[in-house]
Amino acid sequence: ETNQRKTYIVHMAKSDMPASFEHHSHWYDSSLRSVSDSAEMLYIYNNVIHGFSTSLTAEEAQSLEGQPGVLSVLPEVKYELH
Amino acid sequence: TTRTPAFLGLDKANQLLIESTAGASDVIVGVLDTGVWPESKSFDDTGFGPVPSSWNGTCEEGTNFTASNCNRKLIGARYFAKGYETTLGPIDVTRESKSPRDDDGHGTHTATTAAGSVVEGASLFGYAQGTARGMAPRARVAIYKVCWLGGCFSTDILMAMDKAIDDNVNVLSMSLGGGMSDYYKDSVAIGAFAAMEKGILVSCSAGNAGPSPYSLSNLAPWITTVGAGTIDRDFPAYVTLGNGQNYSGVSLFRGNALPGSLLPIIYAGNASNATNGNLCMMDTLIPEKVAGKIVLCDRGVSARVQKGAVVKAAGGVGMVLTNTAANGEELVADAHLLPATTVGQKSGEAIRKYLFSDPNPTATVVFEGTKVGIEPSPVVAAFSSRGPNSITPEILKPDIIAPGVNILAGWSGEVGPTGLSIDGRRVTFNIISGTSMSCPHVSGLAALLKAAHPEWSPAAIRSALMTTAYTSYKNGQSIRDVATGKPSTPLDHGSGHVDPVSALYPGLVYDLTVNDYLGFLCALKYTGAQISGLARRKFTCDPSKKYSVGDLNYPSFAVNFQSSGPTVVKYSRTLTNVGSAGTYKVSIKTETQAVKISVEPETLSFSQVNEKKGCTVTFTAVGSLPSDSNSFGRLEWSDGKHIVGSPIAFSWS
Repeated sequence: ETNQRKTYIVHMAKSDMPASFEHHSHWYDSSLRSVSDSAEMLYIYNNVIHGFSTSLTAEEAQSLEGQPGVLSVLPEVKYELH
Repeated sequence: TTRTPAFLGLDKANQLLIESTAGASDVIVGVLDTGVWPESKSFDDTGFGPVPSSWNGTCEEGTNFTASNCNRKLIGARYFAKGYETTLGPIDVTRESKSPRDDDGHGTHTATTAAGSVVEGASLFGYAQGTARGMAPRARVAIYKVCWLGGCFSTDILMAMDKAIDDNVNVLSMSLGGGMSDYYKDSVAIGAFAAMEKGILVSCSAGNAGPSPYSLSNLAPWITTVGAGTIDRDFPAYVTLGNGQNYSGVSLFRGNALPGSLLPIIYAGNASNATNGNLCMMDTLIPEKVAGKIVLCDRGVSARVQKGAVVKAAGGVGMVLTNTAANGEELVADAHLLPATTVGQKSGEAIRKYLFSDPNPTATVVFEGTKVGIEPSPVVAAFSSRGPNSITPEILKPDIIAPGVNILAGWSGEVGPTGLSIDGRRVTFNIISGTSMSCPHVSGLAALLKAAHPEWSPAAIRSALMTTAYTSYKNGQSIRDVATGKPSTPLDHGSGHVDPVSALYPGLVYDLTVNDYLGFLCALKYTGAQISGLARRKFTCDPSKKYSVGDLNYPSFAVNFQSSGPTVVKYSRTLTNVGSAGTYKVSIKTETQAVKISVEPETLSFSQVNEKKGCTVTFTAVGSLPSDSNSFGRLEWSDGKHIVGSPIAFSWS
């Protein structure tokens, strides 16, 4: 179960992006790589949040939450038509 | 939508609307839903000029969908499935289209309700015959498919909103919801915040979890939250019993009617070995007991139309579907696969009593077609989700109600009107119910207001819709709640039923800016990280400033008195003049003696457009009501020509 991947939305504090990164997507990727070699970004969001979505194990998600510049790692939620 | 424009007064005000909304073809309504059936006549672009130069979107290709499916009416279509596929695996293109194409019908229905072109001769099997049209028929439509067979996933919804902002839509219509989490965790609320900041009005459905209290979704104050009411149209189908009694119900069945003679009728609970046999669930009816008979089924658990299919499969020739306490007397019509009608709880109990008392009970169902002019209307739908607001009790939700019961609008050619896989019928229009249907009504009306007042903010547009909404019928009686049969309250209908013609010229609006919402987040005591995640900026609440949720310049009031808390609550408001010069006087009505209300100043004079004037509303509890009780009032500003009304909801905890 601990290796089972779930989808998360990762909120980043763009104002905390180190100057060494030319583009925020590189910073996002670097943050993700720091906790997982294999996780892929599903989407990079530009308008609604600063951040991205990805698929992680619970352990990776917890680890990512502690990385610099990471505001929150929120699990995917299923919505329903009304 | 063959009836709702007239019900909303849009037909009578035609000339006024044409003049006011001449720029409507520049307004773009984005719809996040199950996609689109582009062949629907409701997307006919005859008479439309070039796509607005502001448009940045595209028409994405995929399964059975090409760029040529878009036109000058349906100007954009995208789909978002990465989150869905990551969780549930690759889309099976033999079961659903990996493209903007709508295999479900819901998305086509909501999009055409908001902004469908005019289509003459629309009906479902002859029911609701007339000219169908969206509320903003000249507006352009952009589709963002985010809902699939397995549901709608937050990563996809968020990306669709991200793209809709890039694409430059003016209104976002979202007939979906996902529980009641804090705003900083709710993708719809997060996306809507960014949209609001770009001047996009986001209209969301309130949910179908009524009539339970605290059942609302989409509660963020930067979202327009829409509940559902009925219109003055019905589809009667009577049950005639062997004892001579008649009971009224509703149905959209079309096909071989039952014979004129009475047929045997049996209660499903007596035709099943299952403990829940009364619900007519799959494989629970005993064919030998129901063959050739009408079956009385109780509503609940499974889809209403599914129960009809179960009865039919077991050899039944007809069905009477009865509401239970959960639905009361609310009658929602369905295009059943066999002769069937839905009756209210009281009628259902009477029919059941007859079945249990007569050794050889008989019945038949008579279908009467479409009836209009039904009174009273609107009534609040039982299913429409209700307040109080479970996240921020000081913000009254829903904001407004609009037509959401038995609404005819466009449909997918991929699925029958019941949505069941065994339903081989294909229709171009379908009649369905839900706050999903009321939401796009408001989205389309917001598009009309945007066309009339391009400079108005989303909050100003919402304020206009809310402060001009009505809460009583022409005879002066209050709008009813079908769940109770009693007058509805602001917890059920918010500011009331939308009145778009009055909303065009509201006189004053309660406007809001991004900074106001940031102050609201400070009042909620959000952390820096939570505000940053929601509002995409480093924002520090001023420690020297006293933030108050009640000071958010909302067009309605919700006041909570706690037994151990203060007995005086002050809310500040600012009114912006969007009409001619005038002097507005305040008036207050309240049904309780336990709260005294005062407004300072009592008169506001405006000499020019966009002039702003502040006031303070003081609520003083002079008595106490039991915990969990509510009471209501109303505050109105009027210059003799306009009435700018706000509901007040008091609660004690």
